[in-house]
Amino acid sequence: MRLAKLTLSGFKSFADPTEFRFDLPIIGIVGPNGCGKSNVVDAIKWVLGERSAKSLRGGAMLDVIFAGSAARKPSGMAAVTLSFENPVVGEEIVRAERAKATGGIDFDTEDSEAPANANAPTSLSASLSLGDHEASIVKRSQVTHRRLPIDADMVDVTRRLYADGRSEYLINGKKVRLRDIRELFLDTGIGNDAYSIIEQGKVDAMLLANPQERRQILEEAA
Amino acid sequence: MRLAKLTLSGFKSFADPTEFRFDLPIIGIVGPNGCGKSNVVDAIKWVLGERSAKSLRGGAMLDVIFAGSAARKPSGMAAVTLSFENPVVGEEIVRAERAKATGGIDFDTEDSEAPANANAPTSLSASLSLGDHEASIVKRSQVTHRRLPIDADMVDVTRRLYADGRSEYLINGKKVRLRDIRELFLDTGIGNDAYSIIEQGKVDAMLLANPQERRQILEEAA
Amino acid sequence: SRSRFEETFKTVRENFAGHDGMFRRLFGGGSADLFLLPMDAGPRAGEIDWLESGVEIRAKPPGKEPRVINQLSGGEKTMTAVALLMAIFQSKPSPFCVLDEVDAALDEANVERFCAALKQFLDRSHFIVITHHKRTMQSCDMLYGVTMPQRGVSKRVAVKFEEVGSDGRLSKAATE
Amino acid sequence: SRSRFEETFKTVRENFAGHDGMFRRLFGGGSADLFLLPMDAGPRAGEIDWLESGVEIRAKPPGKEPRVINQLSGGEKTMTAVALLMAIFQSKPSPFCVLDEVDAALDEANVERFCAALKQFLDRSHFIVITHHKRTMQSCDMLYGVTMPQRGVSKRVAVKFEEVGSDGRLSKAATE
Ligand SMILES: Nc1ncnc2c1ncn2[C@@H]1O[C@H](COP(=O)(O)OP(=O)(O)OP(=O)(O)O)[C@@H](O)[C@H]1O
Ligand SMILES: Nc1ncnc2c1ncn2[C@@H]1O[C@H](COP(=O)(O)OP(=O)(O)OP(=O)(O)O)[C@@H](O)[C@H]1O
Ligand SMILES: [Mg+2]
Ligand SMILES: [Mg+2]
Repeated sequence: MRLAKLTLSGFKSFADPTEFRFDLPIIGIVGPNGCGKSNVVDAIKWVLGERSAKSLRGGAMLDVIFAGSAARKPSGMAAVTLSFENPVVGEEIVRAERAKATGGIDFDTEDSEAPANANAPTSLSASLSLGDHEASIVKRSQVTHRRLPIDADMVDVTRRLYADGRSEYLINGKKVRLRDIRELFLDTGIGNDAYSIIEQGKVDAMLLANPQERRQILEEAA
Repeated sequence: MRLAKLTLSGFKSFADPTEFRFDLPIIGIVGPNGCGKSNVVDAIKWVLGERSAKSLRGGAMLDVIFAGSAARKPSGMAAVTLSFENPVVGEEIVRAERAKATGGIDFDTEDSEAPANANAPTSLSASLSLGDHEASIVKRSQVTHRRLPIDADMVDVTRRLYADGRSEYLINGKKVRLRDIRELFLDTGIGNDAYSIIEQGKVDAMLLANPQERRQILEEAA
Repeated sequence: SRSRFEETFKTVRENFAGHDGMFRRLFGGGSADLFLLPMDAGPRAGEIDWLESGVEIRAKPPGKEPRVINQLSGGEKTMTAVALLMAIFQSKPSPFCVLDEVDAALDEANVERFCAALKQFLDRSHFIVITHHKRTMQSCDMLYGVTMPQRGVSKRVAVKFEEVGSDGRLSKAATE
Repeated sequence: SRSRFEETFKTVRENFAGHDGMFRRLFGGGSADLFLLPMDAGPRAGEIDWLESGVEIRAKPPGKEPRVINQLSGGEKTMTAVALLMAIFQSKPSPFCVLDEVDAALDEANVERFCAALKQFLDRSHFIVITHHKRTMQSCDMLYGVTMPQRGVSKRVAVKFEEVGSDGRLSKAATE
């Protein structure tokens, strides 16, 4: 699964619709102090389901909406879309991941009654909240043979916040709940304070953390 | 009052006696990562009376003693000396500082019984712990007409810690207590978590602090 | 589950602290360790509990004997943290990794080693790296500039390395 | 005492937030404020208490409208903190000030303004500045190098600016 592009509009200092494509392996973002580089990081955290305004450097979640400047009036909403390539992966890889997830037990027989439509929010979260963590991962990868449990080559995740406080969350254009977005990325290593986003000034957080906090980061990778 | 030089020996990575003279206004300390630059800052904090090992990046105070390396055995003690020029200042300046300290009241008559020897530890701390903060500052500057209440053009402050845990504190060669060193620098803006030492990674501490903590920093400057 | 954490932990430890692990690669030597702390209470007090024990780090740059990890310098802490992050990444790469000015405390020699280490993950993940360091910019395959030609409003521009001025500003050519 | 704090506070506020104050000087514009918070309990609830009230900061870089100070970027926070520090210093200079890599988050344009601001305090205080930035080194009147020719043992050397290599290492001439 590969990150394809990021689109933001009305998010923090990005008043106008702006797109970042991720076509090459190492992408640098550069520019003077205060121009919006870390705001791009906040946008990625936010669209992946960040719930804490403080963790986005704001006082309240409404602070992510472009608040106006000397040159512009405030925006009516903030919108961010993150697009992933989600190809079908080889069958052997799926089996290997399954074996790793379940300690070698084959769940094939159980999964024949897997939900037909993995995209509908109720069945997605239903399958993900089925008691055992490993069983759900098995269901996810078997249903679609893709890293994200959505049966599509491209997955667009969108989050919107309106100035009146109303929120919208979409996966490939379908409205879902915030928790569906968070669950979508469960166990992928991204989102949810995992190890994939190192914020400015936070690189040695893992060294300064207490032993239990460090354990949690490693459990996310397990 | 001007900083003149810093001497360290056996302090953290400075196994050998090392001297830094401060002859010019802006002095840069440069070098690769891990070579000892911030250890120089720790030495200054320590000799001014720092009591918290954690604030010196150690687990215990004994961690400031050179612990040995691939090339050397550990040291038997850590010693740091900070030397200040402490010239007599003009009479008008002393009067102005006094007026500022006491809100304009003239304490002259009271000070005729000031202790004759301002260097002995008992009289120093006795004069400094005389009830009223302002009265003591007046006594200090009148007795000596110098910024530091020591009747000498040069003031050397030394702190030593031995591997067996024994400590020594000296002002111009005379043994004193740690609190005498801390009180010596009271109200000068240095030492004691005032605003004069900004540690690595701590520059925006004042912005992130809570309103009461910020107040305390300003009170140190008052 | 216990076995999955145990397996992951051992893999990460080898990637981080092993003889050819990330720590020794980023420091050009020295040694490090990742270990579980014995429980201090409960039925398994004094023993390691794979389901409950906390994780501790030890880091020894070449030739040094630090007693606690906090004694390390700013740059040494960054390199140690990056080594651990990459060790986790090797065991379970996520689709992308965002690094916001992680090179802020590094001298040029360490920026060099950091960039070299980045290059080896290319086949599996995107790295999005925010930086003010020229050397790090040189290691990127493409650069996006972010500027504010209109006050308070961010704008994205594509940037060639030569267009980043020594004052960190993007040249006029870049902002068109 | 109340009157001394009040007088100091007003001086620092003017030095920091005034029209010719440090904030506007370091940002080339914008506005800032330093103010006391009304008490939220006790006999003076709802009012400012000169003996008890906490201190709050507001900072508005040119053209921007941040609602909370945490929204500012890394470099903007550094410049704001430096402006406040210098404002305090102007009101009560201590004999020396130690700045350990305070320029870590600054781009080159801001390092320039930071260095210019440093120069104006020369008559009263020593500044001891630890840095990896070439431009900051150029603003120093003298440079001490700290190296480790013997592993784990620090050594001080006097350094001329030309002897600091682009890799942050000190040239062979410097280490003799
Ligand atoms: N909701 C908002 N509306 C408008 N501007 C905002 C909003 N939230 C934050 N900002 C502005 O965005 C700027 C911060 O941008 P950001 O943190 O991305 O900078 P940066 O490029 O990372 O800089 P640095 O190199 O200093 O870290 C601040 O000046 C802040 O005022
Ligand atoms: N008691 C001690 N004995 C020997 N070495 C020590 C002792 N305490 C700390 N050190 C070593 O000193 C080094 C840290 O030095 P310091 O923090 O001064 O580096 P620095 O020059 O500021 O580097 P940076 O540019 O990365 O901030 C560490 O490698 C640490 O192991
Ligand atoms: Mg930033
Ligand atoms: Mg340092």
